[in-house]
Amino acid sequence: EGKRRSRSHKRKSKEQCRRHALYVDFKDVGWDDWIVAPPGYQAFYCHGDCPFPLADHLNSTNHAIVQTLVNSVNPSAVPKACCIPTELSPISMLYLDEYDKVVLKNYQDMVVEGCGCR
Amino acid sequence: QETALLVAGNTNNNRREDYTGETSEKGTTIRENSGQRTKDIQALESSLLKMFGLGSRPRPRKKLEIPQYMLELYQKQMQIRDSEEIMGGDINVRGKFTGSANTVRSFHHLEPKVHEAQSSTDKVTLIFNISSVPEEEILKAAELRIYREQILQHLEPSLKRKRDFRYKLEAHEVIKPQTKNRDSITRLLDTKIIDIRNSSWESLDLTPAVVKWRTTPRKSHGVEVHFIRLDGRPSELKSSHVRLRRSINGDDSTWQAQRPLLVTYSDDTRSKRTKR
Repeated sequence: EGKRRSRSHKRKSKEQCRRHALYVDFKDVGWDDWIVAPPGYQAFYCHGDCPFPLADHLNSTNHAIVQTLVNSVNPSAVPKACCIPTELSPISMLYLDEYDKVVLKNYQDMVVEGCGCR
Repeated sequence: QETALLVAGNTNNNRREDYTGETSEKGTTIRENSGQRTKDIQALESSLLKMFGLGSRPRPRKKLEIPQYMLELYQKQMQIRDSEEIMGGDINVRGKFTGSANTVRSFHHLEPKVHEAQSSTDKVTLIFNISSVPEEEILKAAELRIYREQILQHLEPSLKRKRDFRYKLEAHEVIKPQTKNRDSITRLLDTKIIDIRNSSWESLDLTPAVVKWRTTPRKSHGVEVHFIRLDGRPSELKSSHVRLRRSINGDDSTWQAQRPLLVTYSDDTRSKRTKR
């Protein structure tokens, strides 16, 4: 009972795996002179704990469930599943290249849409 | 922050020398660290630029006009993404077979020198330098966008009947350029029938020519744009309708906004390969 109580306390104190805000401002890195649009973009990042048992919203795979289960029995044997991006989307960028030509390009996997334990 | 650290290191160094006459190694260490950090930052920037498909950091000229069409295309992409939540990276343009294109590049033609200026009003040769398109990109489509400004009927007494308003805009690939003894040898790429009472941008398909220019750049002699009447006779218009060359009276910003634009749609396969 005592162990369970302390475990649940720990679980509450650790934040679960989720998406966090991360704005990448091109002006901050001094790239606003060649990137015409957008001025920056919401990239997001994934961070948090993947606790046992894995909840449905954590978007986990069967393997992640097994890994988390083994970790819950023997933490020294295997680490917990990782909190990583499970869904990404592209962004469009309008910029000037090295030859002063205007380019519009779609870049894959630039924005985190969803996080999960894998 | 690095600069501040370096300054602080130097200041401490000087102070120690002033008061004790000893040379501190701390300043040197900070400077070495700072050098390492600068290298790290440069490496990080270079890897990011590589990810963006750029060899070096672009240093654009200060007064560069961004073509309106490219801005509109960007806005459209943003609207589509917001409304339909598209996860793919393809750029779809209505009426263009762009397929899996994810890159759009725009090019202005090389303006001829004064002594090379073409005298004809209904036939203009436009030469483009497309050597900046990386080899990894597969060309899907290319179009030549030409602006034409409406002609007011009362200014042109020759315009009487309805058929007088209808003209043809043709794009010909130059196979062999014009010489002193011989006219240029060309092949027709695309034709548009236009009504000169309207102002609009016309799009002419140049895909076969641009594909050829990319594979064999020495065969790139440009494209001839013909502005002729429907019956094939040369134009009798006194005022200029199609914006193919810079006007003597026109200002630079108007010319930059209305000059011909070559737009290429290509598929950059590098990121896709890495993903696989």
